[in-house]
Amino acid sequence: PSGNSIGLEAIIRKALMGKYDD
Amino acid sequence: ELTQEQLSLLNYILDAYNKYRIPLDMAKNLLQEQFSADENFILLTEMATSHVQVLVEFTKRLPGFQSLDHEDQIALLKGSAVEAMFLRSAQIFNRKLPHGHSEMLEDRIRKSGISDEYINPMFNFYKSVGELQMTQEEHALLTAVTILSPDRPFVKDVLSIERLQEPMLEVLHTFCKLHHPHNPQHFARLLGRLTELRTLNHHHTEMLMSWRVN
Repeated sequence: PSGNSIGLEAIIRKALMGKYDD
Repeated sequence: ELTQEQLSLLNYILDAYNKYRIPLDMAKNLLQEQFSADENFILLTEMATSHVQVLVEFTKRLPGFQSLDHEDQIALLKGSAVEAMFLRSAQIFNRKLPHGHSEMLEDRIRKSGISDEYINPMFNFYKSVGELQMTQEEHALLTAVTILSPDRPFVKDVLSIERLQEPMLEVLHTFCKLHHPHNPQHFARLLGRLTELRTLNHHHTEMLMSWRVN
């Protein structure tokens, strides 16, 4: 996966856990 | 006609969709401030991040989504985030905006450093969505259908996702027949936009690359 899709995945994982801080 | 159960589903999805918005302050910045290309890049990046966050909140409310395997939840969101974003921006772009705002928005996107090669198909998509004159219900359901696409990469439990997507497609089909009785092709045209979205999604990585290089 490209760097972009890793960034996207990190945002999704945090949002699924309800974390928005960083 | 829609059954009582389908009507409840529609209202529930519509309600979740109406709550799915990026913060107003961020949207205001896009129209009110004058930025350099670098600041444009940062603003559009922040908006994309915010979009994904609210998209996840919408998706969590799709009936049955939270009972899916956690990794499948991520695969669905990863596979559809870009498509949902294009669909959402198409809706915003086609809204009646205050005088001059559409032009300013288009100008800002065109000056963001993305090649015309990628920008033009995006605006063509916006226009083709505009021609359909979709209702809020259709946007909500089509977004749900996009997210619950069982054929995304890395999805394991295809059957469970199909079971969640099917009722959405049925409601959308019936809704189209009820609201566009003189246009029997409307439902097919909506699904046709999903094919266009797949192409945009496919080119999105290249588009980001060109943006970074520029």
